[in-house]
Amino acid sequence: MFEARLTSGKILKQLIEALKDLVQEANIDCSDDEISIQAMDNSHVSLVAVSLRSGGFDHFRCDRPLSLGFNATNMGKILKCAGNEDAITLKAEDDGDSLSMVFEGPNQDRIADFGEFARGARGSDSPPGSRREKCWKIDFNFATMRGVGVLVVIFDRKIYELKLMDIDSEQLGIPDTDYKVTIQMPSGEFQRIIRDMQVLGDTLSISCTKEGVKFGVQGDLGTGNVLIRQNAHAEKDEDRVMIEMEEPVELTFALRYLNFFTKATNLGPTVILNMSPDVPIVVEYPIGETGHIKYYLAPKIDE
Amino acid sequence: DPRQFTLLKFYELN
Repeated sequence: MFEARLTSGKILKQLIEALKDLVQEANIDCSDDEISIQAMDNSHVSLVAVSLRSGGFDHFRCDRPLSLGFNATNMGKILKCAGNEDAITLKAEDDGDSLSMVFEGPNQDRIADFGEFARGARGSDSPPGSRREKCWKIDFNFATMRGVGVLVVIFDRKIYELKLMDIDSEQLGIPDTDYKVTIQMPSGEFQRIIRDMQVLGDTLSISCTKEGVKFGVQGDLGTGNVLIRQNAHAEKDEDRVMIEMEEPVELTFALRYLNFFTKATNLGPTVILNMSPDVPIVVEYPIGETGHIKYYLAPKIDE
Repeated sequence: DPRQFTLLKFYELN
């Protein structure tokens, strides 16, 4: 039995949006300390790796390791039915062939409160904003809906079943790597650079020197260059640009893939780029304290 | 133009 409830279901919606253009099918691997996804695109040029730690869920139970094979487009379609404020619970039996997804609206907690306090709350002196006052408001809503609690629960809880599939996933063994360059910058700024550079060409060079990080593109239309300098003392954490460099690195990449990666921008204010000479770049979006989505992209190399 | 490599050049399949 696997069961996990994420209060901020939006994270799951955004995660699937962030990978569904890159991979069609993948496994959600569930263990007692995390759920993870690792999948390559069809051409094996890029890889996406997701990790959500069990501690980031408000309920998590996984009796034994499970691999749940899913079609990303189909899961995306179902997750579109969840509101941005909904909590999402995932459930799967050990030998089942479907994944149950339960979406609960943000009023769900208050409905639970109603059940708990209903009798005592009527007519009592409750300070403004207290749970008992909320009960009165919910009571009013019940009356206008001409219903009872059960009706509201039906309206506020949606249950979907996604068919699962057997997927032979090719797992890449990615060694722990000390990268020569680590760049942390605002994810929105990275997204804009990638979007703008795509107007000019297909290949982006990323060059990190003492001067800063230079993003450059050359195309038939002309050339574009953007220089980002370290700005470790910006007022807001999310505006900071931090560059750690052991040695200068310059690599080139296909913009098409980098553009796919920026679909994860909504997951957090910060993106981290890790680079070393002649190895894949890692583009990481931390997801609060819950986990991360990382993309690996093989470089283009002059032969 | 530089050549696009795949990840299989850098990492082993498990």
